[in-house]
Amino acid sequence: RLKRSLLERLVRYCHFMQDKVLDEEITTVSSAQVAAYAELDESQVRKDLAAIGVRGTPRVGYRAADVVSTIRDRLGFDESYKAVLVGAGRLGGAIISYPGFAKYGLHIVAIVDSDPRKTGSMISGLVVQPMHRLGQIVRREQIELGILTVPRASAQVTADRLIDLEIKALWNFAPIWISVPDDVHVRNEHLSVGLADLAYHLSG
Amino acid sequence: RLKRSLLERLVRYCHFMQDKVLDEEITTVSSAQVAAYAELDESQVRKDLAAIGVRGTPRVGYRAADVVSTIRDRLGFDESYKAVLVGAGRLGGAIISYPGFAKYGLHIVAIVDSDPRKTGSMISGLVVQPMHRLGQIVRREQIELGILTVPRASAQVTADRLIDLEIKALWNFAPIWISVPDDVHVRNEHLSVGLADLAYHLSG
Ligand SMILES: NC(=O)c1ccc[n+]([C@@H]2O[C@H](COP(=O)([O-])OP(=O)(O)OC[C@H]3O[C@@H](n4cnc5c(N)ncnc54)[C@H](O)[C@@H]3O)[C@@H](O)[C@H]2O)c1
Ligand SMILES: NC(=O)c1ccc[n+]([C@@H]2O[C@H](COP(=O)([O-])OP(=O)(O)OC[C@H]3O[C@@H](n4cnc5c(N)ncnc54)[C@H](O)[C@@H]3O)[C@@H](O)[C@H]2O)c1
Repeated sequence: RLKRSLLERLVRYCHFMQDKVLDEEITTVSSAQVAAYAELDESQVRKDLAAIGVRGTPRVGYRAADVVSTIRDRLGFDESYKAVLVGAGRLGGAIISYPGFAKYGLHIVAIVDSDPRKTGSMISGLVVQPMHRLGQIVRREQIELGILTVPRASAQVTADRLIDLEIKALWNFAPIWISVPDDVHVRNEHLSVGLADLAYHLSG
Repeated sequence: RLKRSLLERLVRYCHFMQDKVLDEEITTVSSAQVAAYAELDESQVRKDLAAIGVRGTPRVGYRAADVVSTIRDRLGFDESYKAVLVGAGRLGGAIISYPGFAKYGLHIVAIVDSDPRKTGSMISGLVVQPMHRLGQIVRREQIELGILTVPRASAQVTADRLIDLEIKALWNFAPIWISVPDDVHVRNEHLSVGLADLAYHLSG
């Protein structure tokens, strides 16, 4: 299992190779160029890429297309996963229309919400469904990921329902740490870490 | 300067102490309890707290209130900073109403947007201002932080304008890596890292 900090660095290298290199039609790139872009030591870049079996050629560097395809394959971006988004509010609406989900193999196939005024409305091509249909949707579509954009007070109870439906992973945006069984993966996207980072830098 | 990974762990310890401990009126907590909550080694917890000068008492543990006040003080949460949010769309609206900004000393004092249909409307008690007022607002209010919730295509040009106005830090939510001079701190809040983390766990 790759550590989370390594995963985050590999995503950045992948971005660099895709955005800066393939768009400008450069075929090879040096570890120094990647290191400068990612604000890291060259030795860290070489170590990270070696961890997924990618080696550069001395004086030539890394072949960009090879690095991208190895990272995508190793991190599972070429497979396809289905997600349901719960909570069709402001943040939910912004996430549904976020570009790039498909680049990582993730497809939001359903949106549900507890507010009867929202059900039946259309967001980015999907009709908002009522909560009582959640079970039927998750089973029929074989959904593996639940995205939680509900208020803090509803996050745990919504997670519990998805866990009962044997969801494999949860992406929680509500500002609360939800508890789950060991076999469910949870990623919390809390603004509090960003707030702390900024406060720390502004206080310096 | 504290490393970012240490900063993120200290925020989690602070959450634990505040949410679990002060609410339940427990005064001391052991490194084992903190480690279990944060899914880390006990030795990592002890090392992190020692890095900011907090030591536990053998067989008693850490005094929760002391840990919270030391973390808050060391990370600058008790100071006060002003922010302007640019881009009063779905995500901007969700961020403005996010609870807890003030807990980190951050106060959003102005919202601006380029869409004439949005200027003049009210969001969470603030009137949306037109872009031509940005300079005047940043100078008058002595704003230190710019929050970018504009589309990808407008992110760099918006950042450049805020840098001209001598903003100290940028919190970028648009899915693009913006370039800034060395004396400006940028925090990117990209969903791509979360997407990669989830795709990786679903593929395993
Ligand atoms: N992590 C981040 O980046 C970030 C940023 C902003 C907001 N947030 C958090 O995201 C969440 C959503 O914020 P928002 O501004 O979109 O709120 P919102 O009020 O606009 O949307 C919440 C939606 O959830 C629905 N809902 C409420 N209870 C529900 C339940 N039990 N089951 C199903 N649906 C339910 C509501 O009907 C509404 O449509 C909040 O918890 C907020 O704190 C996170
Ligand atoms: N990181 C995350 O968590 C996350 C989640 C969802 C969306 N996003 C990103 O956040 C951004 C906003 O998404 P959204 O769904 O709120 O979009 P939106 O279209 O609802 O809102 C964008 C707002 O920016 C304004 N705007 C456009 N160009 C501008 C400019 N040059 N100057 C000032 N204002 C300008 C528009 O008038 C609009 O009000 C996008 O870049 C999106 O990709 C990030």
